[in-house]
This record gives sequence, C-alpha cells and structure tokens, in this order.
Amino acid sequence: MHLKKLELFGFKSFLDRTGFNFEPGVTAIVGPNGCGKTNVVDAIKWVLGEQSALALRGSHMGDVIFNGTDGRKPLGMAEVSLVLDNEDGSVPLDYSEVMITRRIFRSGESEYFINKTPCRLKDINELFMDTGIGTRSYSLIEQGKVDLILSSRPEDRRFLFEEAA
Amino acid sequence: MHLKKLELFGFKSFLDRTGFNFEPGVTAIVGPNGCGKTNVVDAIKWVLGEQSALALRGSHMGDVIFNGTDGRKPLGMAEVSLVLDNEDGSVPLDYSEVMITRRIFRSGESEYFINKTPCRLKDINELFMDTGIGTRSYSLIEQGKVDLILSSRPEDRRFLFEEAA
Amino acid sequence: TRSMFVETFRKVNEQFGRLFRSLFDGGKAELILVDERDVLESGIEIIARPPGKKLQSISLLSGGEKAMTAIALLFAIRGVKPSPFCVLDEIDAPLDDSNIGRFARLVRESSRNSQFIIVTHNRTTIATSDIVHGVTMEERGISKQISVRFEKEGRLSAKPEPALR
Amino acid sequence: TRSMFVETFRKVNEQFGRLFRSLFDGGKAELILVDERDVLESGIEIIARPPGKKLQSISLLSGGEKAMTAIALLFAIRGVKPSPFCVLDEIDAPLDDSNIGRFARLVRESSRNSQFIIVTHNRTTIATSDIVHGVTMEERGISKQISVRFEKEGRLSAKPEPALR
Ligand SMILES: Nc1ncnc2c1ncn2[C@@H]1O[C@H](COP(=O)(O)OP(=O)(O)OP(=O)(O)O)[C@@H](O)[C@H]1O
Ligand SMILES: Nc1ncnc2c1ncn2[C@@H]1O[C@H](COP(=O)(O)OP(=O)(O)OP(=O)(O)O)[C@@H](O)[C@H]1O
Ligand SMILES: [Mg+2]
Ligand SMILES: [Mg+2]
Repeated sequence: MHLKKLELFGFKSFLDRTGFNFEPGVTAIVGPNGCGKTNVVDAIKWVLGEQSALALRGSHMGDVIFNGTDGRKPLGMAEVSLVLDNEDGSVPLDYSEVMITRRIFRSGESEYFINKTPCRLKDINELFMDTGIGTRSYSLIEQGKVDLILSSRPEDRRFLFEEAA
Repeated sequence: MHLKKLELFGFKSFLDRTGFNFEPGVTAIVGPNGCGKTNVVDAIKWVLGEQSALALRGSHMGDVIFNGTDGRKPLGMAEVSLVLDNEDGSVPLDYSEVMITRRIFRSGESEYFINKTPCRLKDINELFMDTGIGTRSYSLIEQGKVDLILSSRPEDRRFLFEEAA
Repeated sequence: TRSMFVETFRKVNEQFGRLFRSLFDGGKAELILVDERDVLESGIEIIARPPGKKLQSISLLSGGEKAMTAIALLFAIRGVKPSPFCVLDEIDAPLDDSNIGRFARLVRESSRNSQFIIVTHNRTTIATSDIVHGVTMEERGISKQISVRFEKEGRLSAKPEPALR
Repeated sequence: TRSMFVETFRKVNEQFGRLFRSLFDGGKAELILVDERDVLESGIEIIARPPGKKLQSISLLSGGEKAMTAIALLFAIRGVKPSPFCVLDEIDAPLDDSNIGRFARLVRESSRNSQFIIVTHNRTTIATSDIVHGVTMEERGISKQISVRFEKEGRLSAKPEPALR
C-alpha cells in the first residue's frame, strides 16, 4: 500500500488545482523558502483527518483556505484528495485504488469523501485502522521537530512505543 | 572593543589548551557534527559568567569539565580565558588588553580573574556594565533558537527591547 | 498487552542499538524503562554514547548528534512496525555532509518497505531520491508544482535547482 | 524610563521594517504594543507580510521566512544599540541559497560596527568571513583547532573542508 497522488485545490498557497504523483521508493520535495513545501506536508496531515489547527500552524481550521494575495482574491473553499494504491488489499475496500477527499468552507465545516462518496471522518479512521495510516505519529516528522523525541520527558515518549506495540 | 583571543583548557571536549584568535570583522567556526563548535560558544558564555548549567546543556556546572574519553582520563579542572581589546577604553581599566579567566573544579566552585588577579563574578559584571558584554541576550543566538523570538509570547519578548533601551 | 509492550520495547531497543552503531560507526545506545515494575506507565530513558566519547546525558550531545540519535530511534520504531509511508520535513537540516550521506543511505535502505516523502534543500538527499517534485512561487504567493525528474534505474542526473544547496 | 522605552521601541520598529523589506525584497513588517497605555508592561506583537502575500499570523510563515524575520528583528535591535560582538550558532540552517546570500551580506554590512563570530556548515556564509577556524576531533572526543585561513583584503580562497556543505 502506498500513496499514488495528492491533489491540492485552494489549500493554503495552492490556489489552483495542483497534483503530486508519488511512486514507491523515495520522493523528494524541493524549492526555495516559503514556496509551499511544508504546505504539501500539511495537506497530507489534513486530508488524513488532522483536527488541530495548531498542528497546521494556524489558529482556526479556516486558515487552510487560500486567503488571497496582492493580485488574487481569497477562496471560499479548500479541498485535498489523496489517492492510495490498494493492490495489496490492506484497505478493506474492493478497489485497487482508494481516494479520500476533505473539503472545508469558510464556515469551518469539513466534508469527507471516500471515492467521491460522502462519509464521516469516523469512516475514514475506521478504514485505515489496521494500516497505521493517519494514526502513527512516527510516520510524519515535522520541520524542526526531529529531536523532539530526545528533549521530551520520559513519560511523554511512551506514546510512540504504544503506537508500535 | 572586540574579542582578541579565547583559550580553552579542559573545557568540555577541549582537553588540551586550545586558542582561538579573533579579529574585528567576521570569524567563521566550522567543522563536522559533534567536533566542538558549540562548545566554543558555550566557553564564551561561561567565561562571561553564565550561571545556568542548563544554558550550557548540562545539569550541573561540573559538566563543563573534560570528563574523559575511551583513551583519556577525566580532568579535575576546566579553565577558559577571554582576551579583549580595550584600545578604545570602553572597559574602565588602564589596560589596552583585558583578560578575564574563569576556573571550575569538580567541587563546583568557580574562580574568577581579571588580568590574572583573583576577583569575584560581581567585579567582572561591574567591569562590563556599560559595554553590554555578557548582559545583552541579543549578542548570542544559540543553535536552534533563532526563531524563539517569534514563537515566544508577546510579554516574554519585552526583555530584548528593555536591554536595548 | 503488558507483554505486547515489553516485546515491542525489546525489539525497538535492539534495532535502536544496531542503527545507532551503524549511523555513528560505533558507540552505543539503548533505551531504559524508568520503572521496570510499572511497564505500562513507565517513562522511557534514552542512553546514547558516540564512539570514543564518554557516556553523558543526551542533553550534552551536539545538534547533529541529537538529530542522528533521534533518526536512529525513529527508524528503529519503523523497523519494528512499519507504516506504509513516512513524511520527513527537512530533518537533514542540522547534519554535515558525512552524516547526510549516512542518513540518505538509511532512507534508501528503508524505502524497500515503506514509501518516503522527503522535503529537503540538500543535494545529496535529493540525489538519492527516485522522483523530485519542485515547488515554486513564480507568481508571488501562489504555489505551483514543476519539473518532476524521474530516473527509475539509477540516480538523478539533472542539475538541481538554483534554490538548492 | 517610559520615554526611553518608547524611543527605543520606535527606533527598533523603524529598522525592523527597513531590514525586513531589504531581506525579503519587499513586503512589510512592524512591531505593535499590545497595550499602548501600559508601555512598561505591554507585550510586543510581531506583524510580518512577505511581498505579494496577504497578511497572516506569523505562525503561518515558513521555516525559512520565520528565520529571516527573526534575523531582521535581531539585527534591528543591534542597530539601535550595538554590542561589541555577536555570536551566531548555525542560524543559517533553515535558509535556502538565496536567503543565505542575503543573510551573509547583512552580516558583512553589520560587521563594520560589531565583531561577528559565526558557527556554520554553509560555504556561502564561510566565504564571506575574514577568518575561518576549523574545529576537528582527530582523536575521538578531543577537540582541536586547525587551519585558520585568513585573507584580510578579499575573499577566502582556500577550499573548504570536506565536512562542510
Ligand atoms: N491560507 C493561505 N493562503 C495563502 N497562502 C498561505 C496560506 N497559509 C500559508 N500560506 C503561505 O504559505 C507560505 C509557507 O509555505 P511553506 O511553509 O510550505 O514553505 P516551505 O516551502 O516549507 O519553506 P521553508 O523551506 O522555508 O520551510 C507562507 O509564506 C504563507 O504566507
Ligand atoms: N565535559 C565534557 N567532556 C568531554 N566531552 C564533552 C563534554 N561535554 C560535551 N562534550 C562533547 O562535546 C560534543 C558536542 O560538541 P558540540 O556541541 O560543540 O558539537 P558541534 O561542533 O556544535 O556539532 P553540531 O554541528 O552537530 O552542532 C559531544 O559529543 C559531547 O560528547
Ligand atoms: Mg518548510
Ligand atoms: Mg553545534
């Protein structure tokens, strides 16, 4: 099971619909400071169900919607889709590809979809329960956070091991 | 007024007496991970009177004394000397060069010297009072801390401005 | 679940020690349960000693040494219970050239079992990837994806962007 | 001393805005007193808007943008009340090539009034320095100083150490 494609539309600095194709192996994301690389990471966290605006560097969820530039108006909605390769059947759905989509409006309301069918966040969490996707915090290391595990208190480190157990 | 020379002796990974000459302008300190560059920065903080072991990455002051390697025994004392150019007379002493020295023993006791004459830390602080040396926290930015001023709370940022006022 | 945790802990510990020795070319690292009688609540202590150096608190390690130690631990946890993909945002920032090479080799090795998505500014890290996605902001404030360079058999041959170092 | 603080605040604010525009090639930044009626206790808010982008909370800035904003503020404070020397430990770590060039130029400019001691792994930063001190650990765990390269008129011509990038 691996990621095949990530599509951002109106998510943070990605005004226009933008796609990133992924292959098994190693994908590098490069570019100058402030160009949007960490925003791509945020999009992955977000479409997998991140509930904390703080974890996405904002103060409310609406902060992820493209909010305009000198030359462009803000949008009213943000949408991210993630397509996963399910050839090995690790996701309990009868599809070789699974697409999860999340949308948010200025009201702060999120909508979720599995293969374009509306669903609840709960359904997505259950879908990925056995795969470890979205639930294992050692799957995503944020910028500047690599040595957090060393500087955290012994009791606070446990959760990584509990996730792996 | 500028730094002329820093000498480390038994300070952290600097077992043997090691000197660094400085000139006005820009000095770069380079080398691989773990070779001792930040230890040089720690030595400057320490000789200027740093009282917090935590600020030097340790848990007690004795942690700054060379504590041995596979092939070498620990030392019983650490000493750092800093020589300042005082041609402009900004330090109220009748010398064109001022040397401050700090020593520490395993007992945790620190000794201080101005031009090799024993003195108290208080004397060193008073000496530098008008120069801003050792007292202005914007004179030294630690590894990984550059954006601390942005992530700190508005009330906590004041002190930098108060120092500059 | 107590035995599950103990078993996981034992395996992670074994991999952590092995990965650390491989990344540091020697030395020793291990995990210690603070309270062995209360395995399900106990904090986890990290012991790490680079080759040739004496054992000290991990707080005294250098910036790069801390990053490498954290990487060894995170990859040890991944080794015990891999997740389908792993996103790393600039975790190579504090590393020198030689450590970046070791890190890149570890990622290549681990990418046989997991997909890696790595945000980086570093040419060595980029050179070990299979696909490179560039992110740009030609129009200020608007992110776009550009120039995927893709070499399935062999290394990336295209010249990296001017924005990279 | 209330008027002293207000005056310092005003000057730092003016330099901060100017330095930010210079480092970002446009945009706008300023400092705001949270409580203007209680100047001696008020927190200080930071507003920063890179060119072309909409004004948002500084938390949404990228890693490199945060570092450049913090550098603008720190050097603004230095500009108002310089200290004789300034020690910077790897503050260029999150910057891309173009920003490192701007940072290096700012340091060169500021070094007319203050002495700078910079720990770095970056070749561009090193190339703008007057002296380079190498630190090595040939014998494991023992730091030594080596190869000072020193060119008073003109740039460093020696080839950097293999440990640098
Ligand atoms: N809702 C939004 N609308 C438009 N732009 C946004 C929004 N949220 C964040 N941004 C912009 O995205 C930029 C940050 O992008 P990001 O953090 O992805 O940069 P980066 O490529 O990771 O850079 P670095 O190398 O410095 O870490 C900021 O300049 C910010 O202004
Ligand atoms: N009291 C001590 N005795 C001997 N060695 C010590 C002592 N205190 C710290 N060290 C060693 O100094 C090393 C750290 O050095 P330092 O932090 O200066 O590295 P650095 O050159 O800044 O590296 P980086 O580029 O990774 O930041 C550690 O490996 C540690 O073992
Ligand atoms: Mg980033
Ligand atoms: Mg360091």
